[in-house]
Amino acid sequence: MFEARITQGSVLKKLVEALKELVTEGNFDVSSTGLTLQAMDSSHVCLVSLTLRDDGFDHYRCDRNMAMGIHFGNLSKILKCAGNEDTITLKAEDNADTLTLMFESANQDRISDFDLKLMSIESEHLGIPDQDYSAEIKMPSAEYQRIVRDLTSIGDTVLISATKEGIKFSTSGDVGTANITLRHNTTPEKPEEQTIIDLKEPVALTFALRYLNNFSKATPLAPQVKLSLTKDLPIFVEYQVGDLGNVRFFLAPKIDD
Amino acid sequence: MQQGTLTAFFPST
Repeated sequence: MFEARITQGSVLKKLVEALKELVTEGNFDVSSTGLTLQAMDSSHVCLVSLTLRDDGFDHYRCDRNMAMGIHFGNLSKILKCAGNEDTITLKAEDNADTLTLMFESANQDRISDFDLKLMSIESEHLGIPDQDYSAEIKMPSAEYQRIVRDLTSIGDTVLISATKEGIKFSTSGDVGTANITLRHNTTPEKPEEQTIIDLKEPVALTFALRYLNNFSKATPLAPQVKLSLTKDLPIFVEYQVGDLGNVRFFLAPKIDD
Repeated sequence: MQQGTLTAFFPST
């Protein structure tokens, strides 16, 4: 038996909206410690890793580990039927072929349930090493979203360079070129409006803007985003989802021919 | 430049 209840159901809606274009399907791995998902896009260029801790839910129970194969487009269709203020409960029997989603309105006067058909998905699991990165940048998630959106209108790839001057995003295309530099800025009173650059050594890497732009669909989940960079390694883009957990994106760099 | 794949960086487990 698996059961997870979250009062703030809109978080689940936002999570699935953030993932569904990047990965069409994946396994929700549930255990007594929470719900995780690891899924790569079809070209194996980027990876989404989602962790929702058991204690982040208002109620959580999982008697045995299960992998629930989810089609995110279908899950999104069902979650669109939930109100933003609804409490959402996920439920599945052991070895079930469906996941039940129950939506309760805030004043309990409307209760609905939907069964999502589960899939059998063979997924490749990658071991992501814990490591120190050359540069870690925390910035407002809306700022990150604006930068990658603006640059996507100019070019296809972005060179991200972190130096002691700041972090520079550069692109070029048919229109011309663009450079946006962010400096360390801890003056805003609100921590979520600050830009904090932790630089161990300068680093410069090139990435496909299409994916970085896609990661910014997670913006509604968190006020800040963290970018971590190390030479010749994938970029790591992380959103903390309150006390519930996090959603992490990894994107392989462009490499010289 | 060529697009790398993640499987070249992270081992399969």
